[in-house]
Amino acid sequence: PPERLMHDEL
Amino acid sequence: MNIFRLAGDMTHLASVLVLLLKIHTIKSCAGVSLKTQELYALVFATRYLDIFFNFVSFYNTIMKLIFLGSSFSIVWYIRRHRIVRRSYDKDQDTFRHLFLLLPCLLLALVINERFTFKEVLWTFSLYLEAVAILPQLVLLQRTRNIDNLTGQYVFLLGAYRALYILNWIYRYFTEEHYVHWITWIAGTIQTLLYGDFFYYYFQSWKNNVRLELPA
Repeated sequence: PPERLMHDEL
Repeated sequence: MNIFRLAGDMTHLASVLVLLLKIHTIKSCAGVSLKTQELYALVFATRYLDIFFNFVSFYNTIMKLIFLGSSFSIVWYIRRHRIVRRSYDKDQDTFRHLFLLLPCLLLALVINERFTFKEVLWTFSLYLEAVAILPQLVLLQRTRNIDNLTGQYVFLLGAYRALYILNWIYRYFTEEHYVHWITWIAGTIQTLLYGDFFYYYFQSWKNNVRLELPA
């Protein structure tokens, strides 16, 4: 999975 | 970015602006919980640690700066502003920070995706955001008459959370490898906390009467 995808959310 | 995410972020932005507008123009923070605002400031401070190291997009950085700046200015207004601070009702806003902070910290130390400083704080911010509205909801229940702006502020915050759930559902079906249990569970709990408030908000709106929560 892509590295830390969730950090693109606020 | 999908439409739910954008609408969610814009609703979040609107909620903060409504609150700042109320405090700045009316010079009053009546009905606003300082406890909740301090918790939000901490949520953003711990979540956006990566702001200078991890560039996602221009949009992302700007929004992070806005949420950091606005949450800390609201706290500043309530604690330090010569006029605004007089309208703060300390005796009603009695919720203890520690009751929320400690369990969130312990939980973040135990349940996280990676045991690193940044990741634990990031997870802590998720757990804390989920419950940070509680002092505000308790205060609303104690304050018999809720002014329109405070009601709208809480409503917009709740709407923002609901839109984020739609965003997650959308992303789950449209993106590969998009599974984030911790974010989803914390976010769902957070949204459920608004359930009661939503019910009374819509009732008052439907019947065109002032919003009042039962004691």
